[in-house]
Amino acid sequence: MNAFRLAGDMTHLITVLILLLKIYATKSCSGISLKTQELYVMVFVARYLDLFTNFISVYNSVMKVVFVTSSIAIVWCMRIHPLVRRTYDKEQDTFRHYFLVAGSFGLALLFNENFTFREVCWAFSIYLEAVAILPQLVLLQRSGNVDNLTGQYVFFLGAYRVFYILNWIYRYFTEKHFSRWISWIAGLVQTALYADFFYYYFISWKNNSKLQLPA
Amino acid sequence: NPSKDVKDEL
Repeated sequence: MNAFRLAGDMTHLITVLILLLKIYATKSCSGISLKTQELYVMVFVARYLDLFTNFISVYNSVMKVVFVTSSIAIVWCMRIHPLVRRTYDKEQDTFRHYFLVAGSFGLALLFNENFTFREVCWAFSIYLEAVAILPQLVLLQRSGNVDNLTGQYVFFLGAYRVFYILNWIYRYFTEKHFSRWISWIAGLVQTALYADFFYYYFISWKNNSKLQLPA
Repeated sequence: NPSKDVKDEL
């Protein structure tokens, strides 16, 4: 485990805590895309199938449980919780995310490390995570102004991916066999999706103005 | 390091 990887996981954890904090403190999920959260549940369930089969470390297992349970808790709040579900921007959150699921699954069937159930699910989760943020970015552009917590949420999600890319670069130079081409390609695509968001986030931070995304 | 890299990342 290198520092980049740990920083990446901690940043990822922060994104989950930001969402839970926002929902718990404001009892509102306005500005949050339920579609993106549902995609994340699929990502974590498909990727952490090995939670009970191959044990890596206590840290690894604990973090997997945290990510799966928190992503399910967020979807539960946005769908079921009587107060929170009313604040969901149903009309704005219209991205047809099932195409992302179908596309990622098709890609996983074609490109995977081994054509086994577990490897196909793993590749599926990697591809799906790369595009899972799309409904959220579209929702932000639709709603124009971005409230602070949601802006920070997307920012930290992007930061977690940047740390993971640094982690892969570090591992590439320090370990012989390290060649996660699936993660590399999907990770680069995923981080690229954040590029324009980072740009507008930086501009708003520099001008100390509200984050405005071009519609 | 096993030849097949173990999925040790989250």
